[in-house]
Amino acid sequence: RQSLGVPPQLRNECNLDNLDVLQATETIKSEAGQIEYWDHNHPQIRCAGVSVSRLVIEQGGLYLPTFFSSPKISYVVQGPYLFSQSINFIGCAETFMDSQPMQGQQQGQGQQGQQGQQGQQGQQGQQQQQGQQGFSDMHQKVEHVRHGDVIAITPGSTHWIYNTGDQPLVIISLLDISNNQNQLDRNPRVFRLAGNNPQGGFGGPQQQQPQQNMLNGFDPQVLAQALKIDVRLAQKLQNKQDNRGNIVHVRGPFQVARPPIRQSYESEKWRHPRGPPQSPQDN
Amino acid sequence: GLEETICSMRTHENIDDPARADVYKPNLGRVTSVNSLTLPILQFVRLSATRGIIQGNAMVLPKYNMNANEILYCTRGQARIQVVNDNGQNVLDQQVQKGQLVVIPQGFAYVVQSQNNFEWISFKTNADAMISTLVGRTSALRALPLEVLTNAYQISLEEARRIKFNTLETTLTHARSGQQQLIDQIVEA
Repeated sequence: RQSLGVPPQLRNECNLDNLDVLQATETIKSEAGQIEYWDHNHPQIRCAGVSVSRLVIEQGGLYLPTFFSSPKISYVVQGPYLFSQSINFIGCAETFMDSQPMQGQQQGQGQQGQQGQQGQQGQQGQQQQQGQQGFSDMHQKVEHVRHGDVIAITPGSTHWIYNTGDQPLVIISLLDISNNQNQLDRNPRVFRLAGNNPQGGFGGPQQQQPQQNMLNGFDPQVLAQALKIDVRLAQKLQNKQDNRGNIVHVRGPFQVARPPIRQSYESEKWRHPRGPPQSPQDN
Repeated sequence: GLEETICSMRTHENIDDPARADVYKPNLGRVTSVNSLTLPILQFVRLSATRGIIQGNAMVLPKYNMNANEILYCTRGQARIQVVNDNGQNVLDQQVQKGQLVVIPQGFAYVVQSQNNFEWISFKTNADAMISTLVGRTSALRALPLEVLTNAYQISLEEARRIKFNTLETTLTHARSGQQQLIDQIVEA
């Protein structure tokens, strides 16, 4: 079949006489973490029609909004007790709304997720000023995720992850590139809404060139027209001078609207069942 | 049972009728889609279609196909189309006119700027093809918290707020005139 010029993607790629233990073969470093890839051209991985990667996000790191053309399933191998992620479904409303005026970025450090609860004292003057400017936000659902969770992401859905904890977050992911929902070729393709990858991509030869975010490819004037902003701000969206990669350190507090965490989860008491009731609070 | 089901299946649906439009703005244009929900036979052939008619000075906001490839064929008029690949590189920036065709792969972002009452028909390789807009009221950018935008693009909260909330439309918007752009550039300089 090869002699007849059958395209590589149509050749029989499953030679399963010998199997190997496979290690990650490529590491792409970012400012606040790294992504390790297994060679998706390895015969066994090629046969399975998948691509596998391991994402490591340092504490306070933000994995910037990204989507894929294939379905993705992930497992949280190691990490803080809780971290935040959001998978944006197109057309869905922004159901998480910040009713409090937001604090400026220059205020405070390390306030993670307790938005509207902490760090507000002594800053009322500036808050009032910002409140007059209408600094409130609304966005799609932000979820608390933890060690042991499986995460499923549909093709084309943008998602981001923020490590709220005090230890690195490790997530192993599988991209099903042979799934019929992926209508491109059998190469894993990452579409970045923000950030970039100056080192170039993984695996396939077409991915070896530096990767920019999607907005980078548009004429800044067209982008400015669509967003109804000035051209200079549109150019900022293109991250042309940004070498931080796709995982970045969050500067200042990360104040997204999130529901409070259940106390029992916070203290991990659920892991240690208690004996007979001993206090008025117990039933 | 075939006589009552398969044999009598409806095989056509008109998407040129303005009254059937899914997106309609009197001064900008309209967009109409047909998919497996509006024409069930498409579930068998696993294809769908979109008809668009936009007037001069209108723009289809940047978007991408989530689960399909798209073949766009111009039936009338002229437009500038830009397509961006997964590396963030512009892979097409050309004028498209009547009789010409553009292939837009899954996930690739694109924007259409009408220059002369642009009309097109798009075929999509999925019976339930879905788009995701990058800009506008239901867009990916709008769904993100301001804090994600400020850290991602290294911009201020006020700038992030303008990016999220300035465009209220979902599909079609006015493209500013060249004169307005020139004024903006002078003000910026």
